Amino acid sequence: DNLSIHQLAAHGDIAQVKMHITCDNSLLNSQDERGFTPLMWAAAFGEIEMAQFLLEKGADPKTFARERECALSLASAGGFTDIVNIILKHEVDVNSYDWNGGTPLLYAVRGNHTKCVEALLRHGADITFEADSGYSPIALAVALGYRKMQKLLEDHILNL
Amino acid sequence: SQLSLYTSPSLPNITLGLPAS
Repeated sequence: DNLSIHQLAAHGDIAQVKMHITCDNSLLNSQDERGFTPLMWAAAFGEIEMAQFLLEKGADPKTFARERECALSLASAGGFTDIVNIILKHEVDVNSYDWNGGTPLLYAVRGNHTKCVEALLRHGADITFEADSGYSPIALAVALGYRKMQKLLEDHILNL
Repeated sequence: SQLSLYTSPSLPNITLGLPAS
């Protein structure tokens, strides 16, 4: 039971996380060796209640890891729509771009997560933002053969 | 119960395996 707060967050162990931050509140936004916070671990592993709990305790969803990864991108890449929506209730940059060459929208398209894409577009995600390889979200959907995703993105552009 | 350790989160390379656009 000497797991780090990051591992506990990933495992959704709210009781243990609560105990840790009660003893040392700075752990709430502590970054591991790659810059990932407990919220990022919870977002990456789809732990909805944990993400909600951490944010209620004051976890900062705007924190970037070493390569500018953020909780929103991790949740979008994993297709965890509930967590995407929870994070979007906070003031975050929906178009944050990281050194891995992507935005939350591009990660959601890559993973073919249509519900995440809808949530991001509703919050103003920039559909023209290209990955550093030059792929726009639509070009990515076409290249990956994601027909439903392609139509969703095309319909969004038509409605702009 | 012994919890298994998760590996550190990572983001996928978005255009891995796709032709240069």
